[in-house]
Amino acid sequence: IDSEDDLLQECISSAMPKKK
Amino acid sequence: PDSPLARWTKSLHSLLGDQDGAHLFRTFLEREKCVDTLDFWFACNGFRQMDLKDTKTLRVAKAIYKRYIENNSIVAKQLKPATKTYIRDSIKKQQIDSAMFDQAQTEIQSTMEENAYQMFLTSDIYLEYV
Repeated sequence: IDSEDDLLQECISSAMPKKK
Repeated sequence: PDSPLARWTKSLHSLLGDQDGAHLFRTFLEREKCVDTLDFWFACNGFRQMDLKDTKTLRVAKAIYKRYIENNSIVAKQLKPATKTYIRDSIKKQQIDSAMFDQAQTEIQSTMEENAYQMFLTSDIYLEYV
């Protein structure tokens, strides 16, 4: 089970802009 | 006129939609000790895209609340008391909604637009990059 910090980090990363 | 730099000065939204722009702005905010506001902004966007049926979503809502809102962090300081209460109550009642952080994100975004974004556009970090 992922830690809270990992989940939060994953959530933030998912919203970051990706290279075109 | 279509260069990344032209887009960065157009709006905060265009800056944050560009990978290099978001990265440079993050470096600037780290130096200004308010990078949490940007991470919170991205966390709100990420949360909005999550599946409400996934049990992970409630845990992420709680994590966002604990990390940025419950304590006296820079994000918490920039939010209206009513906004914080609304989020706290939603989590307490486990009433998770994709839009539950929208108001908080708007408030943080307005503060960023008025302050950090303007400062960024005149910062040496930005000018050196240009």
